[in-house]
Amino acid sequence: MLELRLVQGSLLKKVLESVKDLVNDANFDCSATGFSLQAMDSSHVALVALLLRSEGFEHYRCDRNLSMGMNLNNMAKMLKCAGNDDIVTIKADDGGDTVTFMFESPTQDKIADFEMKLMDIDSEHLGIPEAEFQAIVRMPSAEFARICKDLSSIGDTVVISVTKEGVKFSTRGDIGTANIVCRQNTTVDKPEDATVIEMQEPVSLTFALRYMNSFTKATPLSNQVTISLSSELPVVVEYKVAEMGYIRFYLAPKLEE
Amino acid sequence: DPKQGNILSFFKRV
Repeated sequence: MLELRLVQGSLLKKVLESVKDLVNDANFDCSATGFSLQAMDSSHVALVALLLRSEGFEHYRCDRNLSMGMNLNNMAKMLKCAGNDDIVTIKADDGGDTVTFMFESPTQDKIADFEMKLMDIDSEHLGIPEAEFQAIVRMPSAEFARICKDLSSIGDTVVISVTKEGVKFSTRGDIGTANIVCRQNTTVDKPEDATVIEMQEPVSLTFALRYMNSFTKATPLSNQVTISLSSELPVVVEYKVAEMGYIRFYLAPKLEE
Repeated sequence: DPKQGNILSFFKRV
């Protein structure tokens, strides 16, 4: 038996909106640690890892580890029916073939339940090694989204370079080139407006902008995004999910042959 | 042009 009650149901709505276009079907894993998901896009270029820790739920009952295969587009359709202020409860029986999403309005005057069919998905869990990153950039998520959107109107790939000057996002296309440099800026009124660059050594990597743009659909989850880079390793683009966890997108770089 | 890498060449199945 599984019963997870999330007071801030809008977090789950936002999580689904951020992954539904990247991944079609995925297993949600439920354990004492929390509610998690790890899945690749169909071309195995990107991987998404979500963790919502059990402590972040108002009520968290998971009698035994459970893996629930869901079509993320269908799950997003159901969660779209929850109000932004609604409390969302996820319920499932051990060995059952459905999951129920219950939506309660804050004043308890409207209660809805949506039952969705589960699916069998071959689970492919990847081991993600702990990496020492050459550079970690923390910046406003809206700024990062704006940069990815702007650059994708010029080119298909972005070169992200971190030096002691700052972080540079560059692209080139048929009509020309573009370079955007963001410098460290910690003298801001609000901490979420800061740009912080931790560099062990300079690093430069090339990525497909199409995927970066897809990751920025997680922008509503967090004011800040963290971009972790190491030579010839997938970049990690991380958005915190309130105080309860994270959504991390891993993107394989484009490498010289 | 650089070639698109694959996640499975970085992270192994467990």
